[in-house]
Amino acid sequence: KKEFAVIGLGRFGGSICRELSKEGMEVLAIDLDEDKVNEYKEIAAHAVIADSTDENVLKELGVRNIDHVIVAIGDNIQASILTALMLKELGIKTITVKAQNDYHEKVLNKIGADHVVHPERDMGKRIAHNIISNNILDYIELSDDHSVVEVKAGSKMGGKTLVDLDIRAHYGCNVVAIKRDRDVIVSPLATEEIEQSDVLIVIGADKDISRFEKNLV
Amino acid sequence: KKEFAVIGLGRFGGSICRELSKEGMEVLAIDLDEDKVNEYKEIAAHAVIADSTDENVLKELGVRNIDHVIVAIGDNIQASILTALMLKELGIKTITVKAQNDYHEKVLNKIGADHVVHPERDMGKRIAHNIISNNILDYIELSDDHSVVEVKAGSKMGGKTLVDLDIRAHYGCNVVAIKRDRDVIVSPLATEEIEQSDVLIVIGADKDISRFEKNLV
Ligand SMILES: Nc1ncnc2c1ncn2[C@@H]1O[C@H](COP(=O)(O)OP(=O)(O)OP(=O)(O)O)[C@@H](O)[C@H]1O
Ligand SMILES: Nc1ncnc2c1ncn2[C@@H]1O[C@H](COP(=O)(O)OP(=O)(O)OP(=O)(O)O)[C@@H](O)[C@H]1O
Repeated sequence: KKEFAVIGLGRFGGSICRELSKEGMEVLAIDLDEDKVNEYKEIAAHAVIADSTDENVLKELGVRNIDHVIVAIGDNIQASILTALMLKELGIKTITVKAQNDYHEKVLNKIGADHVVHPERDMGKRIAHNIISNNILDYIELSDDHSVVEVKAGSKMGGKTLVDLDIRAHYGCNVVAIKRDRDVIVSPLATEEIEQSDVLIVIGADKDISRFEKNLV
Repeated sequence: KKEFAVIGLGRFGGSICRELSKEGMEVLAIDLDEDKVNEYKEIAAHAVIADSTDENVLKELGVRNIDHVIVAIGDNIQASILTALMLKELGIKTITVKAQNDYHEKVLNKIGADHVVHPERDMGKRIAHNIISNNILDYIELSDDHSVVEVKAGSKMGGKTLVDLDIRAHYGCNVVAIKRDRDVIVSPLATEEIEQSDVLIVIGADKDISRFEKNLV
């Protein structure tokens, strides 16, 4: 059974800790801050007050037996880098580390971090795209120029079927699912009639999505 | 032409500022910290050192003419709430506010914030799901029990066509796109042969995705 450790119980680390625990995973939660550790005593399998830059502490905690450690220390870049370095030297198979900026990421890559994440930066991009395009409720990059977007159907599309609108032929986009009230219709049929309050999940090249959205939404 | 303002140039606010500017939007960047403001002088249309909790400053900055203001102040919950309140009282049409925790969100909703976002918390959930399921590279919630996931194809699926695998019939999931090297094949044909290094974009009910992933990945 896979074991995890989360070092740093801020908003990001704390959320990972909660979500892994909610999915039944065994999590060791570690932080310098006593209040934060107490908050996680009821959530994680184990919650310990410790300084992750102390190698002896990491060894004592049996961190060596853990399959995947997440380092979610924020402002203290030094502590984040030192912790990541020691974890790899202790032989931890996989570490995911939160990076503060590009310089931080470069160093983490050089010292062997398996995954480097930029939660605020990436959510900022996503929200920027949602903001630019009012009708786009969510936007996820598939590649540099393709995305998955959630679009409110609106009055132009309400009452029409997918084959009427022929979105794929006209815009090269694919409506892969429709969210209607609390349901999700995956791979809707061509005969599906769109309702004004529907949310369409659309995949396509960014410029095609943009064109689709300008004309039909 | 739509105008935006971003208050708070941390990792999240800074990223929104960059992304909006990159998309050609006019952005007013505001922060208390001189170094941060200087960093954004070359990025945003305007970058100003100011305390957003000072109503006179907000008025002077002409913030009243701005369509959408993003409040990305982090640790100082008081400043975030006060800023949001004043922006709504000044008649700003839409404000998006970053929340530190659920209590912060409750207050923001009561004072009229149009959108409240939890970037670290939501990315934490996403990454937790990626971690639990090694083969899932990315995971986005469509609803409580439906998701869009990116799955590495692997050797079990390599060399088979979509119709061979008949994923929809067996698992109720839909392969809506295939990422191959730098390309994205949207709505792949049933005759498409999967390559081992492909990344499949799959939509379906969570339990079906889970079953698909256990059997075929
Ligand atoms: N050496 C360390 N050992 C253990 N925990 C640490 C160490 N250094 C920092 N932390 C903890 O890491 C947590 C996250 O750090 P911090 O709050 O600086 O980052 P953040 O990026 O603002 O967090 P988030 O954005 O996830 O809320 C804090 O709770 C802090 O106590
Ligand atoms: N009253 C204020 N007026 C203008 N800027 C402010 C004010 N209060 C805080 N800020 C700025 O907001 C920015 C973000 O705040 P902070 O770093 O506390 O949040 P954070 O949540 O850790 O940020 P992020 O996670 O986005 O990196 C900082 O650059 C800070 O200078």
